[in-house]
Amino acid sequence: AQQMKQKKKKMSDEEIIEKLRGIVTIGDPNRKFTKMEKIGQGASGTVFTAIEILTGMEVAIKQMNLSQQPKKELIVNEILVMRENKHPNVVNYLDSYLVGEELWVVMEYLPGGSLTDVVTETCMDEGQIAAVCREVLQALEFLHYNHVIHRDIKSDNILLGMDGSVKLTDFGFCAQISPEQNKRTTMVGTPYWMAPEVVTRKQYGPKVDIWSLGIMAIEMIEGEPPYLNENPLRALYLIATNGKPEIKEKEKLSPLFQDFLDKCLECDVDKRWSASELLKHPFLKLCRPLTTLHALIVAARDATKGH
Amino acid sequence: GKRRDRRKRYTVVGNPYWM
Repeated sequence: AQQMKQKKKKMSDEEIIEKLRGIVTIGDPNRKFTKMEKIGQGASGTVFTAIEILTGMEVAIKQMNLSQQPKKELIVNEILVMRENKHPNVVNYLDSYLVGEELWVVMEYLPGGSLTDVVTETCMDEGQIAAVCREVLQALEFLHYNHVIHRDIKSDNILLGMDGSVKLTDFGFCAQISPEQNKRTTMVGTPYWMAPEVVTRKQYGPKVDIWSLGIMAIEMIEGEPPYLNENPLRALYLIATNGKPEIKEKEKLSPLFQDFLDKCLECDVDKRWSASELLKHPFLKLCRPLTTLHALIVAARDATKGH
Repeated sequence: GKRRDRRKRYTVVGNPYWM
Protein backbone atom coordinates (compact mmCIF):
# COMPACT_ATOMS: atom_id res chain seq x y z
CA ALA A 1 0.00 0.00 0.00
CA GLN A 2 2.85 2.35 0.87
CA GLN A 3 4.51 1.61 -2.46
CA MET A 4 1.26 2.15 -4.35
CA LYS A 5 0.73 5.48 -2.58
CA GLN A 6 4.34 6.45 -3.24
CA LYS A 7 3.96 5.44 -6.91
CA LYS A 8 0.76 7.42 -7.20
CA LYS A 9 2.46 10.54 -5.80
CA LYS A 10 5.57 9.92 -7.98
CA MET A 11 3.44 9.70 -11.09
CA SER A 12 1.65 12.88 -10.30
CA ASP A 13 5.01 14.68 -9.87
CA GLU A 14 6.01 13.60 -13.36
CA GLU A 15 2.63 14.65 -14.67
CA ILE A 16 3.13 18.05 -13.06
CA ILE A 17 6.58 18.47 -14.60
CA GLU A 18 5.13 17.47 -17.96
CA LYS A 19 2.37 20.03 -17.50
CA LEU A 20 4.95 22.67 -16.58
CA ARG A 21 6.89 21.91 -19.77
CA GLY A 22 3.74 22.73 -21.68
CA ILE A 23 3.43 26.11 -19.97
CA VAL A 24 7.01 27.40 -19.72
CA THR A 25 8.97 29.04 -22.49
CA ILE A 26 11.68 26.84 -24.01
CA GLY A 27 15.18 28.28 -23.85
CA ASP A 28 17.92 29.23 -21.40
CA PRO A 29 16.88 32.30 -19.37
CA ASN A 30 20.52 32.91 -18.42
CA ARG A 31 20.99 34.14 -21.96
CA LYS A 32 17.99 36.48 -21.78
CA PHE A 33 18.46 37.94 -18.30
CA THR A 34 21.36 39.24 -16.24
CA LYS A 35 20.71 38.40 -12.61
CA MET A 36 21.40 41.28 -10.27
CA GLU A 37 20.50 41.25 -6.59
CA LYS A 38 18.74 38.84 -4.23
CA ILE A 39 15.74 40.71 -2.80
CA GLY A 40 13.70 38.05 -1.11
CA GLN A 41 13.69 34.61 0.41
CA GLY A 42 10.45 32.77 0.96
CA ALA A 43 9.40 29.24 1.84
CA SER A 44 8.87 28.45 -1.84
CA GLY A 45 11.91 30.10 -3.42
CA THR A 46 14.34 32.96 -3.82
CA VAL A 47 13.58 36.24 -5.58
CA PHE A 48 16.19 38.19 -7.56
CA THR A 49 16.11 41.36 -9.58
CA ALA A 50 17.39 40.99 -13.14
CA ILE A 51 17.79 42.99 -16.34
CA GLU A 52 16.23 41.74 -19.55
CA ILE A 53 19.19 41.98 -21.94
CA LEU A 54 17.07 42.72 -25.02
CA THR A 55 15.07 45.62 -23.57
CA GLY A 56 17.07 46.68 -20.51
CA MET A 57 13.87 46.34 -18.49
CA GLU A 58 14.27 45.49 -14.81
CA VAL A 59 12.30 42.40 -13.79
CA ALA A 60 11.89 40.18 -10.72
CA ILE A 61 12.68 36.47 -11.01
CA LYS A 62 11.41 33.91 -8.54
CA GLN A 63 13.62 30.85 -8.65
CA MET A 64 12.40 27.55 -7.25
CA ASN A 65 14.01 24.13 -7.10
CA LEU A 66 11.24 21.72 -8.00
CA SER A 67 12.71 18.78 -6.13
CA GLN A 68 12.44 20.78 -2.90
CA GLN A 69 8.80 21.69 -3.44
CA PRO A 70 6.46 19.47 -1.38
CA LYS A 71 3.41 20.60 -3.35
CA LYS A 72 4.41 21.08 -6.99
CA GLU A 73 0.82 21.43 -8.11
CA LEU A 74 0.68 24.77 -6.29
CA ILE A 75 3.42 26.10 -8.56
CA VAL A 76 1.53 25.18 -11.72
CA ASN A 77 -1.54 26.79 -10.18
CA GLU A 78 0.41 29.99 -9.40
CA ILE A 79 1.63 30.38 -12.98
CA LEU A 80 -1.75 29.65 -14.55
CA VAL A 81 -3.61 32.03 -12.22
CA MET A 82 -1.14 34.89 -12.74
CA ARG A 83 -1.05 34.34 -16.46
CA GLU A 84 -4.84 34.40 -16.85
CA ASN A 85 -5.68 37.10 -14.30
CA LYS A 86 -4.07 40.34 -15.42
CA HIS A 87 -5.11 43.42 -13.44
CA PRO A 88 -3.52 46.80 -12.59
CA ASN A 89 -3.41 45.79 -8.90
CA VAL A 90 -1.90 42.34 -9.51
CA VAL A 91 1.84 41.96 -10.12
CA ASN A 92 2.20 41.27 -13.83
CA TYR A 93 3.44 37.77 -14.78
CA LEU A 94 5.80 37.96 -17.78
CA ASP A 95 7.24 34.51 -18.48
CA SER A 96 8.57 31.27 -16.99
CA TYR A 97 11.42 28.88 -17.79
CA LEU A 98 12.38 25.37 -16.72
CA VAL A 99 16.13 24.89 -16.42
CA GLY A 100 16.58 21.27 -15.34
CA GLU A 101 15.02 21.15 -11.84
CA GLU A 102 15.01 24.95 -11.50
CA LEU A 103 11.85 26.87 -12.34
CA TRP A 104 12.20 30.57 -13.12
CA VAL A 105 9.07 32.73 -12.91
CA VAL A 106 9.68 36.18 -14.41
CA MET A 107 7.49 39.00 -13.13
CA GLU A 108 7.16 42.76 -13.12
CA TYR A 109 9.53 44.39 -10.63
CA LEU A 110 8.29 47.04 -8.19
CA PRO A 111 11.23 48.91 -6.68
CA GLY A 112 9.25 50.29 -3.74
CA GLY A 113 9.55 47.02 -1.84
CA SER A 114 6.83 45.37 0.23
CA LEU A 115 4.20 47.04 2.39
CA THR A 116 5.74 45.26 5.40
CA ASP A 117 8.72 47.63 5.41
CA VAL A 118 6.36 50.62 5.35
CA VAL A 119 4.11 49.38 8.17
CA THR A 120 6.99 48.37 10.44
CA GLU A 121 9.21 51.39 9.86
CA THR A 122 6.84 54.31 9.32
CA CYS A 123 3.47 55.70 10.46
CA MET A 124 0.64 55.80 7.95
CA ASP A 125 -2.33 58.14 8.24
CA GLU A 126 -5.93 57.06 7.59
CA GLY A 127 -5.94 58.59 4.11
CA GLN A 128 -2.97 56.47 3.11
CA ILE A 129 -4.40 53.35 4.77
CA ALA A 130 -7.68 53.90 2.92
CA ALA A 131 -5.84 54.24 -0.40
CA VAL A 132 -3.93 50.97 0.11
CA CYS A 133 -7.14 49.18 1.17
CA ARG A 134 -8.94 50.44 -1.94
CA GLU A 135 -6.19 49.17 -4.26
CA VAL A 136 -6.11 45.73 -2.61
CA LEU A 137 -9.91 45.53 -2.62
CA GLN A 138 -9.89 46.25 -6.37
CA ALA A 139 -7.57 43.28 -6.86
CA LEU A 140 -9.70 41.07 -4.59
CA GLU A 141 -12.96 42.07 -6.32
CA PHE A 142 -11.36 41.08 -9.65
CA LEU A 143 -9.94 37.79 -8.32
CA HIS A 144 -13.11 36.77 -6.48
CA TYR A 145 -15.18 37.57 -9.59
CA ASN A 146 -12.86 35.15 -11.43
CA HIS A 147 -13.33 32.46 -8.75
CA VAL A 148 -9.84 32.82 -7.27
CA ILE A 149 -9.16 33.03 -3.53
CA HIS A 150 -5.69 34.38 -2.73
CA ARG A 151 -5.56 32.84 0.82
CA ASP A 152 -2.39 34.65 1.88
CA ILE A 153 -3.24 38.35 2.11
CA LYS A 154 -0.68 40.13 4.30
CA SER A 155 1.62 43.14 3.96
CA ASP A 156 4.47 40.89 2.84
CA ASN A 157 2.52 40.08 -0.33
CA ILE A 158 1.70 43.69 -1.23
CA LEU A 159 4.37 45.30 -3.44
CA LEU A 160 4.76 49.04 -4.01
CA GLY A 161 6.00 51.08 -6.94
CA MET A 162 8.01 54.27 -6.31
CA ASP A 163 4.95 56.17 -7.61
CA GLY A 164 2.85 54.63 -4.83
CA SER A 165 1.23 51.97 -7.01
CA VAL A 166 -0.02 49.00 -4.98
CA LYS A 167 0.02 45.43 -6.33
CA LEU A 168 -0.80 42.01 -4.96
CA THR A 169 1.72 39.18 -5.41
CA ASP A 170 2.51 35.54 -4.43
CA PHE A 171 -0.27 33.37 -5.82
CA GLY A 172 1.56 30.24 -4.74
CA PHE A 173 -1.21 29.32 -2.30
CA CYS A 174 -4.31 30.55 -4.06
CA ALA A 175 -7.35 28.38 -4.73
CA GLN A 176 -9.46 28.28 -7.85
CA ILE A 177 -13.08 27.57 -6.91
CA SER A 178 -15.90 26.39 -9.13
CA PRO A 179 -19.69 26.27 -8.87
CA GLU A 180 -19.42 22.58 -7.90
CA GLN A 181 -16.65 23.18 -5.36
CA ASN A 182 -16.95 26.77 -4.13
CA LYS A 183 -15.69 25.95 -0.62
CA ARG A 184 -12.34 24.76 0.72
CA THR A 185 -11.19 23.29 4.06
CA THR A 186 -7.39 22.92 3.85
CA MET A 187 -5.65 25.24 6.31
CA VAL A 188 -3.62 27.56 4.09
CA GLY A 189 -2.21 31.00 4.84
CA THR A 190 -0.15 32.69 7.51
CA PRO A 191 -1.43 31.99 11.03
CA TYR A 192 -1.67 35.57 12.35
CA TRP A 193 -3.71 36.64 9.31
CA MET A 194 -5.99 33.59 9.14
CA ALA A 195 -9.78 33.94 9.33
CA PRO A 196 -11.60 32.12 12.16
CA GLU A 197 -13.34 29.76 9.72
CA VAL A 198 -9.92 28.66 8.42
CA VAL A 199 -8.48 28.23 11.91
CA THR A 200 -11.48 26.19 13.07
CA ARG A 201 -11.27 24.11 9.88
CA LYS A 202 -14.72 24.94 8.66
CA GLN A 203 -15.48 25.27 4.96
CA TYR A 204 -14.36 28.67 3.71
CA GLY A 205 -14.66 30.84 0.61
CA PRO A 206 -13.40 34.16 -0.82
CA LYS A 207 -14.25 36.16 2.30
CA VAL A 208 -11.19 34.76 4.07
CA ASP A 209 -9.25 37.33 2.02
CA ILE A 210 -11.44 40.10 3.46
CA TRP A 211 -10.66 39.07 7.03
CA SER A 212 -6.94 39.01 6.21
CA LEU A 213 -7.28 42.49 4.69
CA GLY A 214 -8.75 43.63 8.03
CA ILE A 215 -5.73 42.19 9.83
CA MET A 216 -3.49 43.95 7.30
CA ALA A 217 -5.29 47.21 8.13
CA ILE A 218 -4.32 46.59 11.77
CA GLU A 219 -0.73 46.13 10.57
CA MET A 220 -0.96 49.59 8.98
CA ILE A 221 -2.16 51.02 12.32
CA GLU A 222 0.01 49.14 14.81
CA GLY A 223 2.91 47.89 12.68
CA GLU A 224 2.14 44.22 13.16
CA PRO A 225 -0.83 41.84 13.24
CA PRO A 226 -2.52 40.92 16.56
CA TYR A 227 -0.82 38.20 18.65
CA LEU A 228 2.50 38.37 16.77
CA ASN A 229 4.23 38.23 20.16
CA GLU A 230 2.61 34.80 20.70
CA ASN A 231 3.76 31.57 19.06
CA PRO A 232 1.72 30.59 15.97
CA LEU A 233 -0.20 27.78 17.69
CA ARG A 234 -1.33 30.07 20.51
CA ALA A 235 -2.25 32.74 17.97
CA LEU A 236 -4.55 30.28 16.18
CA TYR A 237 -6.16 29.45 19.54
CA LEU A 238 -6.69 33.16 20.27
CA ILE A 239 -8.21 33.76 16.82
CA ALA A 240 -10.56 30.82 17.30
CA THR A 241 -11.64 31.91 20.79
CA ASN A 242 -11.51 35.72 20.62
CA GLY A 243 -12.79 36.16 17.07
CA LYS A 244 -12.50 39.87 16.29
CA PRO A 245 -9.16 41.06 17.77
CA GLU A 246 -8.83 44.05 20.09
CA ILE A 247 -7.35 47.17 18.50
CA LYS A 248 -5.22 49.26 20.86
CA GLU A 249 -6.53 52.84 21.19
CA LYS A 250 -9.37 52.07 18.79
CA GLU A 251 -11.15 55.22 19.99
CA LYS A 252 -8.42 57.27 18.31
CA LEU A 253 -9.54 55.98 14.92
CA SER A 254 -12.27 57.78 13.00
CA PRO A 255 -15.76 56.25 13.28
CA LEU A 256 -15.70 55.49 9.54
CA PHE A 257 -12.42 53.56 9.87
CA GLN A 258 -13.72 51.66 12.91
CA ASP A 259 -16.81 50.65 10.95
CA PHE A 260 -14.69 49.59 7.97
CA LEU A 261 -12.62 47.35 10.26
CA ASP A 262 -15.77 45.91 11.82
CA LYS A 263 -17.08 44.98 8.36
CA CYS A 264 -13.81 43.21 7.48
CA LEU A 265 -13.29 41.53 10.85
CA GLU A 266 -16.80 40.11 11.15
CA CYS A 267 -16.74 36.51 12.42
CA ASP A 268 -20.08 35.62 10.84
CA VAL A 269 -19.04 35.07 7.23
CA ASP A 270 -22.48 35.88 5.86
CA LYS A 271 -22.41 39.26 7.63
CA ARG A 272 -18.81 40.00 6.57
CA TRP A 273 -18.81 42.36 3.63
CA SER A 274 -17.52 41.34 0.20
CA ALA A 275 -14.83 43.18 -1.74
CA SER A 276 -17.44 44.83 -3.95
CA GLU A 277 -19.45 46.06 -0.96
CA LEU A 278 -16.34 47.35 0.82
CA LEU A 279 -15.32 49.33 -2.27
CA LYS A 280 -18.46 51.40 -1.66
CA HIS A 281 -17.72 51.93 2.04
CA PRO A 282 -17.54 55.64 2.98
CA PHE A 283 -14.14 55.12 4.63
CA LEU A 284 -12.62 54.91 1.15
CA LYS A 285 -13.74 58.49 0.53
CA LEU A 286 -10.91 59.51 2.88
CA CYS A 287 -8.33 58.18 0.40
CA ARG A 288 -5.30 60.37 -0.16
CA PRO A 289 -3.38 60.22 -3.46
CA LEU A 290 -1.14 57.16 -3.85
CA THR A 291 1.79 59.46 -4.54
CA THR A 292 1.79 60.34 -0.85
CA LEU A 293 3.13 56.81 -0.23
CA HIS A 294 6.41 57.77 -1.93
CA ALA A 295 7.78 59.53 1.17
CA LEU A 296 6.91 56.50 3.34
CA ILE A 297 8.62 54.12 0.91
CA VAL A 298 11.83 56.19 0.93
CA ALA A 299 11.74 56.52 4.73
CA ALA A 300 11.17 52.77 5.15
CA ARG A 301 14.03 51.99 2.81
CA ASP A 302 16.41 54.29 4.69
CA ALA A 303 15.31 52.76 7.99
CA THR A 304 15.82 49.17 6.82
CA LYS A 305 19.22 50.12 5.38
CA GLY A 306 20.04 51.58 8.76
CA HIS A 307 19.41 48.20 10.42
CA GLY B 1 11.36 50.39 15.14
CA LYS B 2 8.69 47.66 15.35
CA ARG B 3 9.90 44.06 15.69
CA ARG B 4 9.54 41.57 12.81
CA ASP B 5 10.02 37.81 13.30
CA ARG B 6 10.54 36.31 9.85
CA ARG B 7 9.78 32.71 10.83
CA LYS B 8 6.33 33.60 12.11
CA ARG B 9 5.48 35.22 8.78
CA TYR B 10 5.97 32.09 6.70
CA THR B 11 2.92 30.66 4.94
CA VAL B 12 1.64 27.27 6.07
CA VAL B 13 -0.22 24.66 4.00
CA GLY B 14 -2.18 21.93 5.77
CA ASN B 15 -0.76 20.89 9.14
CA PRO B 16 2.45 22.77 9.93
CA TYR B 17 5.09 20.92 11.96
CA TRP B 18 4.21 22.80 15.11
CA MET B 19 0.58 21.61 15.14
